[in-house]
Amino acid sequence: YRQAKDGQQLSGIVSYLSEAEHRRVQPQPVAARPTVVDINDLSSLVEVYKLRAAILVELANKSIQQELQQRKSQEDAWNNSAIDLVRASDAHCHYVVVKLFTDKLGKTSDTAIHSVLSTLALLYALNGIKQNSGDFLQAGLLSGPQVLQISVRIKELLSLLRPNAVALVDAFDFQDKRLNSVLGRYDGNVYENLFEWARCSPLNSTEVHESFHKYLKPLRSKL
Amino acid sequence: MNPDITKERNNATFDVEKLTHILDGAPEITKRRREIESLVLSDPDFKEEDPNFLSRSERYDQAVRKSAQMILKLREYGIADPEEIYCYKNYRLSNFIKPLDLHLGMFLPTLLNQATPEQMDRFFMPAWNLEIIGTYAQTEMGHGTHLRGLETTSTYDPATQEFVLNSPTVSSIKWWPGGLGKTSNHAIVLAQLYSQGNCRGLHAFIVPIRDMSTHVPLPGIVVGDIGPKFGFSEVDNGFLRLENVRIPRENMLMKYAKVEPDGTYVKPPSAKLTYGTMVFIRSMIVGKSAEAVAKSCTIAIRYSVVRHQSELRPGEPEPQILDYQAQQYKLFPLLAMAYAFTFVGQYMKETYQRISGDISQGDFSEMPELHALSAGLKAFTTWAANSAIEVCRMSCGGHGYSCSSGLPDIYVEFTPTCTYEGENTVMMLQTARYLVKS
Repeated sequence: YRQAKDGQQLSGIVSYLSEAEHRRVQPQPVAARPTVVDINDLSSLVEVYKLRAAILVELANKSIQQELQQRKSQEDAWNNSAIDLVRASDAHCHYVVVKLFTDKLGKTSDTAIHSVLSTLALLYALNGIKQNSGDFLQAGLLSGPQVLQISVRIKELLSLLRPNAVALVDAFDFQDKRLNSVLGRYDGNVYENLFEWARCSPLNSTEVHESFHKYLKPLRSKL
Repeated sequence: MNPDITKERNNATFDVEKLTHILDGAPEITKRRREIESLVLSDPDFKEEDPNFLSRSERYDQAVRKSAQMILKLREYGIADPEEIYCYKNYRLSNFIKPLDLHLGMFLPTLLNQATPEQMDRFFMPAWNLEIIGTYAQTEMGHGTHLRGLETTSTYDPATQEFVLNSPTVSSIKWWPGGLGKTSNHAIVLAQLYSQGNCRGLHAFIVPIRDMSTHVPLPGIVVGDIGPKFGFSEVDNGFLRLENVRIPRENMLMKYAKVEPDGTYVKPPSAKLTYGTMVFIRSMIVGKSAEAVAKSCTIAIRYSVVRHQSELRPGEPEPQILDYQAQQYKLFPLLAMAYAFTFVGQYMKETYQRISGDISQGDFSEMPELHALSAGLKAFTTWAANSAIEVCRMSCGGHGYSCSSGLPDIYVEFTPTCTYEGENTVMMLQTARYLVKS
């Protein structure tokens, strides 16, 4: 952030910090921030995640500056900003995940798979915004009505995914032995096997457990 | 086949096999992975008791047996590629971490990366043939992620050309390394090096800890198991106290940093070298996060199409619980996360391979970004996956609480990723340091 602030052009995945700095120093009213986001367009959502990360990095740095102005040492200023710093890192990582998912779509040629993966990516991005809506609203990246729109869109995406739910987990291709789960068996025969599994419990190796003779029976004679 | 789940599969709008190829990275990777899996499945030597029905020591015993057989089978099948060993080991021994994991995953690779040719001659083949069974002892009872805070000391004695290793305080006792308690007879110990009265920082020393034939702890060595844990029941995470244990100068790993016979210290060419291993392991953990969420979603979603409960419209049959929007809202965002993290895992692996190529050419320019990114993504994905597993478990109702669901095991085996290889909050602050600097 400091290098960007000094006007350096950053490279790599943090280059957005330079863009944000560049945009910040341009005279433009806050209202001009991109509040018209197409919530169905992944690349526009990636942009919104990027701006959120940039703003949270800026906020974290602002907190450090304020601490330093109160003549705190660098170390204390850093420690007193830890919550903001973790949030900034979290936002950075979230942006990276959404961006990489979107990038992956670009490399998927099969249209049916592209369609279902796009739905997943959109759900992931929109759900992330919903869960962190405070950040996006506070930064002016989204409007109240847009957040409501996102809630409605998430419900639609859930219904869209429903027919493919099992196929999407089958694609992970976990053998039953590897999954080691009665509930998650490939053949879905859960209840019969749950019963079988329980009957194998060592506790069932005898019909009457020795504790009955050791404790319960003697207890009766004492009562 | 349960008719509900058959119906679900008939509804799919895409080719599952093609998507599996994308998740594996390529069709031939899917093919090879399945070859290895069927190799294991068809091998009667690996029949096991369900760990859920065994005591802790029985689980440890079975794990040692399977690990020993796995070593033999790896040789027999000629599986030598690290990726395939990882796949074989990962699949072969199901979900559980095993006593020899650190020998294979840390001790051998550290020898390969940091031993001199002479040390390779002396240690590598015995380690390869399991005469030496090693572990990697870094974390201490009182110190973990902050490496500069480690207290174990290694003081060079020029008169005898030996290092004296010592645990000066209780909090300096090595604590947690897998395989340390009962399995290993050597440990690579990370200690603060003192030579000619100066502290030279953290360095690695090969320390014999048990007699190689009787397995009895050597003089000055206090070693054992740290006791039952939330999970990891198969592995003897151990403690190690060193009471002025002397080792020859040749036991310090000296490919980079050196101590001359007179005690003169020679610095390593670059302090960044140790970061390579950290970045590698944290990149692999991102893949682990994806796998944990993918497994949990597989269990919860398949079960949610089998289970029928309550009623949507009075008088009608009980619907599949996956038809309830509330159930979809619990599980589908996690399914999306599983895919997202799988692709991040692929990206991190590719990036690591690309950049480590640069590093071996001496180009460290991208190292800081990769280090910051891998630290942050390790924290981000493991925290998210940790809570995702719990949501999947709860979405299976009471049965999710039974070990038969597999979800408790997935949880207790996965959750340590939030604290080991760098505690997550510390990881996030490392990323923040890079962000603020940038």
